Amino acid sequence: TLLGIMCTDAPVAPEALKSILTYAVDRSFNAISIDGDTSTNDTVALLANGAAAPPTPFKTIKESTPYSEDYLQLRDTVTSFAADLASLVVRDGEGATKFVTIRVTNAASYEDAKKVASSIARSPLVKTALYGKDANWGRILCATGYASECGVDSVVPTETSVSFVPTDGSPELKLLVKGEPEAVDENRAAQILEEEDLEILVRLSEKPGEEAVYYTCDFSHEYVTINGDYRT
Amino acid sequence: LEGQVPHAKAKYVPTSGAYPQGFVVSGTHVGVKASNTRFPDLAIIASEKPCSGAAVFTKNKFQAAPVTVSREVLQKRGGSGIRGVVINSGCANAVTGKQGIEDARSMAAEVDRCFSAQGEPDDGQGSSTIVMSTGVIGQPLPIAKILSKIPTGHANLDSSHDAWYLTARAIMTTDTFPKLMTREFTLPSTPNVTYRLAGLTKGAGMIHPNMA
Repeated sequence: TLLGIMCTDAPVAPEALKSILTYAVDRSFNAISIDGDTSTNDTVALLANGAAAPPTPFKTIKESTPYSEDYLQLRDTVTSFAADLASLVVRDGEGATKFVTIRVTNAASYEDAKKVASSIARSPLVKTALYGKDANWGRILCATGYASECGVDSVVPTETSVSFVPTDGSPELKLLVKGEPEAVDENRAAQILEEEDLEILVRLSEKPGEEAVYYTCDFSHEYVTINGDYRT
Repeated sequence: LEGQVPHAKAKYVPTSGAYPQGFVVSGTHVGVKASNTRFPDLAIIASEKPCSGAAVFTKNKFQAAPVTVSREVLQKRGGSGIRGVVINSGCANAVTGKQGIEDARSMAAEVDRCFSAQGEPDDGQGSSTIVMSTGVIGQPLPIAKILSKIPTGHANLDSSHDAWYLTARAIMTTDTFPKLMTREFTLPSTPNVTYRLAGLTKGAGMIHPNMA
């Protein structure tokens, strides 16, 4: 189960708080996967008491159209904060040895990008390959492909590219370019997969489009041990 | 609790923080799971004054009792006049029928009663407390034990880093470290005012959230 509570001393009206939380959670807690199971209890709450607001004038942040600068700033601050909190959950995934960012770019829509990222993030075969430090782009591509069953239209095999992006700032390792496999430097791949953090980059097209990010971890023997022992 | 965090995870656990004004928290040992003889497993997070509140909940069709009760609290109040959150770990109070709903309401009511006992007026809009539970599914809450410790948790409410740490510890299940963060920020209209955010979270397994 995922639980989260965020508290701020900024002054925020209830309707603004609700839309800020929804926006933030869609890009953070709703964008993580450890084992693909959705709990009966998942809840994230956001409280705002205005205790730090100057007494006069007391400006409460309200949702409005067009959105105020304060609203947008607070929304983006809460979103980035929630993403950092959600990342901690992934880092503590049962039995996890890796923290994996899945970035899907150039999709026809944000929803398409997120569905593809989610499909990869919950694939047991992708996750066991990551545990085994195997640059198995075939499994990544497979999970990308069956996302179409969830209504994704923007996956075109001949336009899809897959890379590993190291977290040390060095160049990405291209595994597949526009549907064609690259000659992979296995030593370089092994080096990248040795690190705790890794980014998988999936470009659905060469044309600019929407992007979504998902956070996940690998699947290890320890996950089975923990959950084989856990009793209801 | 020293020495409980695995060495590799220690870098993710803060030793201090800039916490938002007007929030007080506590982590209290109840022993929801009989095997837990020492760790806090009851958390209270409260605003010293009524505040705005919002929450998103699982879209799983089998929603636990605290999910149902918390949604009712927020809907009834329109997100205003919220005082805080009470959470137990060790038992999810999920798939526990009508008794589960009653138990979740009792937890919220006991926190409300503690605030009333301080002399705070009842605004007549029902409970102002959000409830959460986490742990095993399908078992009834040991509600008497939990209710008996809520006054202790209320009495221990505090704004210190140690209190926030214990609170984050209290919501853990199979987590290996408490997940707690703070951040300071400003807003364009009041650049000289520093606001704060504090957050705590838990989760290690059964994690693929889809909340609305």
